[in-house]
Amino acid sequence: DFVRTPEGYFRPNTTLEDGALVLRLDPVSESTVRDALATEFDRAPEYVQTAIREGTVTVNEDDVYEESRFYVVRDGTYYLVEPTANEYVVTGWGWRDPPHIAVEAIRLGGWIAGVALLVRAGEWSERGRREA
Amino acid sequence: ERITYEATEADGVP
Repeated sequence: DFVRTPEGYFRPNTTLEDGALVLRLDPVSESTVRDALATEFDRAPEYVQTAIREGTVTVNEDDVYEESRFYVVRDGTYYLVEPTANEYVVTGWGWRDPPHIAVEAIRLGGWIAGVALLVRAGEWSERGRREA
Repeated sequence: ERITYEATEADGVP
């Protein structure tokens, strides 16, 4: 909607003059651009309002329509609200996630069973050779 | 996944 140049902000404007389309860039003030881009505080999502009131807010991904930045104006002050950190939380295991000691016990049990199986297999093959 | 948003006062147009 706007063009930013070192000379300032401009808004594209087209007019039809004698059958020709004339494209102009009309200068606009920065405050015009700010007002056009900024969302009114009352119309911002609830978590964005909380972030402005308290400085930060943490929300579940499911509660966010789109992970993006917000440019918000509240009582003449402009705020930028942007995601700064994502925390991955393992969900779905819950109580089924075995405690560390249980995992160690299962691992040890596997070793013992494996060694016992090797010894037993050796005995069986020895017996087979003797009977042959 | 949890997302943290931070609000800062913006001096210019972002």
